[in-house]
Amino acid sequence: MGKIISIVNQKGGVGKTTTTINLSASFAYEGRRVLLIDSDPQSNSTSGMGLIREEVTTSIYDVYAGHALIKDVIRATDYERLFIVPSIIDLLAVEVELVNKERREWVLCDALKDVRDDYDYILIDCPPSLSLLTLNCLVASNGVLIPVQCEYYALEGLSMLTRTLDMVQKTFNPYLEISGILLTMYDSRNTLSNQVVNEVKGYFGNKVYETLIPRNVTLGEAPGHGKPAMYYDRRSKGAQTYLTLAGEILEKGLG
Amino acid sequence: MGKIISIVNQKGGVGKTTTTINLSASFAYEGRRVLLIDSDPQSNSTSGMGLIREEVTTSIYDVYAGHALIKDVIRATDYERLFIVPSIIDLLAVEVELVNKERREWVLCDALKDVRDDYDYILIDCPPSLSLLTLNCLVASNGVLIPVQCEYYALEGLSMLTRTLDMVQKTFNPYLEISGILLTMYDSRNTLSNQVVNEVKGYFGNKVYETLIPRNVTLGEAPGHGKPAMYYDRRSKGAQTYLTLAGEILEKGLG
Ligand SMILES: Nc1ncnc2c1ncn2[C@@H]1O[C@H](COP(=O)(O)OP(=O)(O)OP(=O)(O)O)[C@@H](O)[C@H]1O
Ligand SMILES: Nc1ncnc2c1ncn2[C@@H]1O[C@H](COP(=O)(O)OP(=O)(O)OP(=O)(O)O)[C@@H](O)[C@H]1O
Ligand SMILES: [Mg+2]
Ligand SMILES: [Mg+2]
Repeated sequence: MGKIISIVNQKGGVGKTTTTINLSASFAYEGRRVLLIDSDPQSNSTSGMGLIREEVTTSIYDVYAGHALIKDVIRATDYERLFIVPSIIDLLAVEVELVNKERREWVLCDALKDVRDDYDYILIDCPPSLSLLTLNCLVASNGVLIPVQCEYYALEGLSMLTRTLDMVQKTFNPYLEISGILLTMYDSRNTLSNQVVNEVKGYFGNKVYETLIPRNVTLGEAPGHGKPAMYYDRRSKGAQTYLTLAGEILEKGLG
Repeated sequence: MGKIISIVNQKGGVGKTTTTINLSASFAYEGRRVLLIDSDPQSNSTSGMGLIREEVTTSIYDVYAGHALIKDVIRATDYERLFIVPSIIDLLAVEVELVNKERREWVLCDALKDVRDDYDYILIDCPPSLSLLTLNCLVASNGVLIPVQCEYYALEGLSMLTRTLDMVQKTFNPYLEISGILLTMYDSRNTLSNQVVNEVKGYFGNKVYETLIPRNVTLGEAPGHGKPAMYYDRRSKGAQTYLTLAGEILEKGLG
């Protein structure tokens, strides 16, 4: 059975989409079969993987809205063993449409039952909020990967997030665990960066991945070319570090 | 009557909170009377202004929940002419609590009627979403300031945001206009940064502020000390640029 991991943090701009795309690509490169699900109305994972809005006729929206099975909306990418379920802006409406629906927190979980054994990893890119969309992702997952930017405000939101995870574990999904904490946009010359690394390691101990993602221009440029960093500039530090991260996760047999 | 400006962009981590804090402080420094409202459950503006969670007994949550007037939750800061309405994490619940409420989009607008003439500027820090909380801020405002990070994904979300603004103008608030677009985390040596500046200027013309906020370490460090950048390191480029921005806005008589 595949590992289903939500890439989640309600703090904005911490590297959720960048991690979802580059970790998915790295797992596929290492021979795993991967499904990337974009569950954010902003659909940055969709465009970061090279899909153009006009081409996206079916998406995760159709699954949440109940008019398509997940099998119907999965599409191949340019990369071997890497598949995607794109998102569209209409997903914004799901927050309101689901409120009064039966089993509103279970829609994605129920939908994924059909396909979870077809992939080694299913990675879900979440929006920057702790809303019904994010709740659906957490209920459907057996692991969460939390990107934490090496900045002051990043620390503030962590207790809010862990409280939400506890609630989801107790009320909906006892299998949900923290797969790992990923420190992103790390700059070794910057005191604040190092302070955040120490605080996060102090708080989460060995749940923190040893791989630290550096601030790297290629990771910012690759989305404009619709490619994971390793296919835009394979030798870049950004691409190499996500490959190292994939290796660390695969080695430890972690989620 | 004071100018009420929402600092809004559903893209995360673009500099909404940093702009709200530093622009508020700059307007107050220039002699204006300013109210900063933190309408984000993450409450980064609250902590960035030095308030400690335990001290925040009343907040914007009480106004949305209907058990306090805005006058009851305004508090002074350490800085002359600068006042704040703090936020707390409970604000997360407002999204669900308001859904079935009468005039759910008008709660903040109605609440601000009492105090809007007491201030020259009211700046509202919004969460990274286009949800009911953000809708309340837009309905209550006569201007919006849109921070845009000089990164690829920043361009993607702009059409989503302008469509939402059009909807709000037509359905709720005909006075709502774009006060300006602020380019943030600009790095003149980086090609992507310059591409984004050109695209945004091409798209929004003279709505784009001439002041570009550079990527600057002080703007990242100041929140950890609970102070606006100008009171943490007045000579820093970050603090100086927000002062320049305040001057540009005051000069043009813009919102
Ligand atoms: N390690 C890095 N080095 C440099 N730039 C990065 C890095 N990681 C991400 N970025 C850039 O920073 C910005 C924010 O990253 P990203 O969009 O992945 O964050 P997010 O958490 O998904 O944001 P949101 O909360 O809006 O969904 C993007 O423009 C991205 O290209
Ligand atoms: N010009 C700048 N130079 C350097 N760092 C900056 C700058 N502006 C903001 N930052 C830092 O970048 C991070 C994101 O900024 P900020 O939190 O203000 O964005 P936001 O849009 O409010 O995020 P959210 O979407 O989570 O509310 C913060 O850690 C902040 O300190
Ligand atoms: Mg994202
Ligand atoms: Mg913010």
